[in-house]
Amino acid sequence: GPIILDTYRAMADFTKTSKHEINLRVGDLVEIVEKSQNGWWFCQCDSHRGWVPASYLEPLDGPEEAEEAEPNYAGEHHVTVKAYKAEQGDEISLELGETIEVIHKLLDGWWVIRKGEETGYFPSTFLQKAGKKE
Amino acid sequence: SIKNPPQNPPPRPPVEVRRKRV
Repeated sequence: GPIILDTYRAMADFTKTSKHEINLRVGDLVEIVEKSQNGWWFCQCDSHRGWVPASYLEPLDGPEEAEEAEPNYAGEHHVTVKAYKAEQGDEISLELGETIEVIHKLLDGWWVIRKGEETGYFPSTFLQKAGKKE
Repeated sequence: SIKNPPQNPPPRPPVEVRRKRV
């Protein structure tokens, strides 16, 4: 049978930053083809197809964040595969190769992590599960 | 075909979205 894709609505304008992304205007309806864990979702809108940030979208039906996993306060060990310098107060800066614990995997690709006493948001695209080869 | 997702972090949720989620 036909594949029914989930429809989401854009909550804010988004201007693409590369040719594989598409622009969004508030209220645009998009169909989601693939949800990447790093917070970029591949969608189609009219004749356009490309990646958009998941955080700019809300589901048309059903409760928001229905698929969001619960926080795991025990933490899951990950290693940074790229350094990142915090740009906002609730983010955390890390160098390459640091081991941290992931507490909450959010769909928008910004995960809550713990490093020692410090917690904050970190881009999941720069993390890899500890013990995994690249 | 679907290309690999961008490797740069997606933007943080815009302010108007964060307000809505609170």
